[in-house]
Amino acid sequence: MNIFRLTGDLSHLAAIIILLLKIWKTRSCAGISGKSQILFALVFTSRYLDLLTSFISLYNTTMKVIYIGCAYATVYLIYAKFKATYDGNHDTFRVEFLVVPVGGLAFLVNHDFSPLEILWTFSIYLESVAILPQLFMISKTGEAETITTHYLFFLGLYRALYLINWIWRFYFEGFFDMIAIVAGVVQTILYCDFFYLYVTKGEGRSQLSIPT
Amino acid sequence: HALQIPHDEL
Repeated sequence: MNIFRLTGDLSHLAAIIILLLKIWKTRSCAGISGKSQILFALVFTSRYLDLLTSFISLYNTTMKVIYIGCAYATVYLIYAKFKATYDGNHDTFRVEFLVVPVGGLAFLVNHDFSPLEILWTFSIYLESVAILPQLFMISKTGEAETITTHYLFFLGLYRALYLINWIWRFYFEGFFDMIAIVAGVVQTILYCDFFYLYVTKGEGRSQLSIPT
Repeated sequence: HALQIPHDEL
């Protein structure tokens, strides 16, 4: 494991914890897309089914369990515990427009036509676009709380660091996973507009507006 | 034939 992979994982973990703590501390999930969080729970569930079939390392297993646990805890907070604060009227992205094409693509373009591998591929494709309901919600309301922008920053940074990790692994290990790389590039590109706003307008302000 | 290609990343 190289430093980019590790900091990528930690950045991902930071994003997940930041969101969970924000909701817990403020006892509100205003401005958070429950749909994106359901998609992330679906991503982790379909990807980490290999917890049941193969053991890679204690680190790997621990992180997977934490990611899955936090994803479902977040969904629980949004749709059950703090349901009254959930801004469903602005969370109107049609997720079937993501899940259905992504599911079809996973069937067509994969490394191996086996159930677990198709589910893994589905999770990789779905993760690349799972943030769209959240970005759509922010563009609809025209603003995001600072802590939400920190969440998005770390979530975007994680896949960008993975891209460097893949370049590293290609040169030093000959490792090359086309599906992960292409999806990772798409995922990172989706955050670019946000990164720009975060860096140029985010500092010193309490709220970030994304122009529609 | 393995159940799944091993994926060592998260």
